[in-house]
Amino acid sequence: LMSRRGIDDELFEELEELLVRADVSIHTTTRLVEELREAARREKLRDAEGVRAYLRQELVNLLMEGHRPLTQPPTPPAVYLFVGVNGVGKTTSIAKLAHLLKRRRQKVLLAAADTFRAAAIDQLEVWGQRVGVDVIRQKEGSDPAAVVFDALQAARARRADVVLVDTAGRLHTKTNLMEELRKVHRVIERELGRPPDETLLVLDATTGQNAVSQARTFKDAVNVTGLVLAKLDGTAKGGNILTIQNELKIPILLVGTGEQLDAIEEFNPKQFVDALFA
Amino acid sequence: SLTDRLQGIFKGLRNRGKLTEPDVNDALRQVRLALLEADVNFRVVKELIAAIKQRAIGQEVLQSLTPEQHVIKIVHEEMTKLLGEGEAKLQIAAKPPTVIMLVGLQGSGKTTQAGKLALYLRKQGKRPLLAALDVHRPAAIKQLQVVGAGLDIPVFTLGEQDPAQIARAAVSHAESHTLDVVILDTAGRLHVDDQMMAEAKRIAAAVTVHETLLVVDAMTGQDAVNMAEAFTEALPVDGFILTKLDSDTRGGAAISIRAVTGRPIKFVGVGEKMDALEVFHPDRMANRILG
Ligand SMILES: Nc1nc2c(ncn2[C@@H]2O[C@H](COP(=O)(O)OP(=O)(O)OP(=O)(O)O)[C@@H](O)[C@H]2O)c(=O)[nH]1
Ligand SMILES: Nc1nc2c(ncn2[C@@H]2O[C@H](COP(=O)(O)OP(=O)(O)OP(=O)(O)O)[C@@H](O)[C@H]2O)c(=O)[nH]1
Ligand SMILES: [Mg+2]
Ligand SMILES: [Mg+2]
Repeated sequence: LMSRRGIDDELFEELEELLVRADVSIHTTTRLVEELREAARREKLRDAEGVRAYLRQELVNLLMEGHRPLTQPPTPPAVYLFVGVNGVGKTTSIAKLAHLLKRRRQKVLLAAADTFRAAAIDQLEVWGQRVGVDVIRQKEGSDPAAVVFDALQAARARRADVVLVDTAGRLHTKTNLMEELRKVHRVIERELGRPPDETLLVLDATTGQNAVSQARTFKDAVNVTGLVLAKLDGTAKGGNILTIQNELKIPILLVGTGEQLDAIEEFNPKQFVDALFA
Repeated sequence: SLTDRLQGIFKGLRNRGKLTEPDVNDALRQVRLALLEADVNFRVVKELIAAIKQRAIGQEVLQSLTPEQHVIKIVHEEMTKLLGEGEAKLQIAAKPPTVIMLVGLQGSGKTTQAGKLALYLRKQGKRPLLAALDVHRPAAIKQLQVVGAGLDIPVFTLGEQDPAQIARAAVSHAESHTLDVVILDTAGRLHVDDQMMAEAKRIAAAVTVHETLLVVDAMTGQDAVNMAEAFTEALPVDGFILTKLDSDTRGGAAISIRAVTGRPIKFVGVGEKMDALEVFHPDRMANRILG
């Protein structure tokens, strides 16, 4: 019955509500719905189901742009720097990625460069033990850049394939903290002779429009190369990544789907869009 | 800002003389955009716009020399009404200890706010005890212990035991040490995780909880309504602590959670330090959401 429904204003209003409630910005949503009306006329789409299918394909196409695997450098170690605001899932995502890469027989090293938050180093060390990888750390309160320097030296000495760098959560609006992050980024670039192979911004899927502001500011500060969308196992849809992909050209590379080590996947645009419409 | 946008609309119109209902509808479209950009829930925005429109097509606006001021004033008033009174009253038990339980999604700021609340209450002359009920997250207990040590406030733990057990033991520890407030820090949990919601219910049933506070990240988007509703149905949530308001997030989730549950926002977190806890001010929040 549903598929024989006609194309009317109510349909486009429903689709607008679906997108906005998935945290797609009203700006992006309005543009998408306008293009959809245009397409319905141009393609002579015959019913609601046709319109829905067209929109879903448009979204998949949008998200396929820049879809790629994690960057592998010509010479090891690959260095992946994890950044983001407080509590989004950076530390846990690092543990999960370490587990995934270890199972692919890579030698992984973790750098505990969150030297600020209570028990942050302890948290990463527990994960390191569970995964079975070494954690390079210093005292709490030490300079994060110094920890990263240490980790890169250790990576060379131990012939590690990958270094995952954990940093403290920080609001993008705090200029001194963003400057600290720039310094960490510079140290990596200087020691490696190239920027980090990935600078991954971790976003919480429950975050609303502020995610776009976070992406913009972190990109300006440390050239974010990809997104990790964590907590997609909740009821939030993470639609703000459409705007981030579309306007900032930052691809989403990984998704977090739970608190266990195996709860990480490479981003799958079709699966993501299916979940938006579920 | 919204004021600028409305000024822009009305400036174009005033030159034509009298303000009409279609003009007000243009203005309301801008208000709707501003609220959605601020993460206010889609359906709450619908209701808010309807309430604003009722007043905005009245004479006070249509005959005003500065209609944008009037519309802003109405929007601000309707939002402040929805946000409720700034009432940070915490339920204090007739017979101590008062038990406060913090719940919420992963990473919302519960452990940090537990420390802040403990400090706030000690400054009011209370003798608080922090209780480590997160037996899931790696080093969660250590995190609370470091927080407590930094404040010189005791932290009760039984290590990785059943959290309901820990709650009971923490309360009796408080009784025997004349500590008069117990703050239960619990694990982050999804409202759709049946096992974890069952755990929260077991904790709430194990001791008399005088105050259940849902800790919500101020940057939460449209999902705020789903999770606030679910938590409030499962547990006797008395109010909210809205965290990370030191960011530039507009914080529309504040309106959504209050509108859909009727519970008040009692405190706001404005930083990572232990003194970064403030009483909630609805009018300041309305200003912030309007942007
Ligand atoms: N359900 C769910 N929870 C997650 C996911 N990723 C992380 N978490 C949880 O979110 C909380 C915060 O995770 P962390 O890894 O400590 O976040 P963080 O960004 O390192 O936090 P800070 O270092 O304090 O800024 C923890 O309780 C995690 O278990 C996910 O994909 N799904
Ligand atoms: N900027 C800012 N950061 C905050 C605030 N409250 C907490 N945080 C930070 O947010 C992150 C998460 O805080 P936690 O207290 O660990 O959150 P949680 O809810 O206990 O996390 P789980 O136990 O994993 O669910 C940490 O980096 C805190 O320092 C706040 O008001 N402002
Ligand atoms: Mg961390
Ligand atoms: Mg916690």
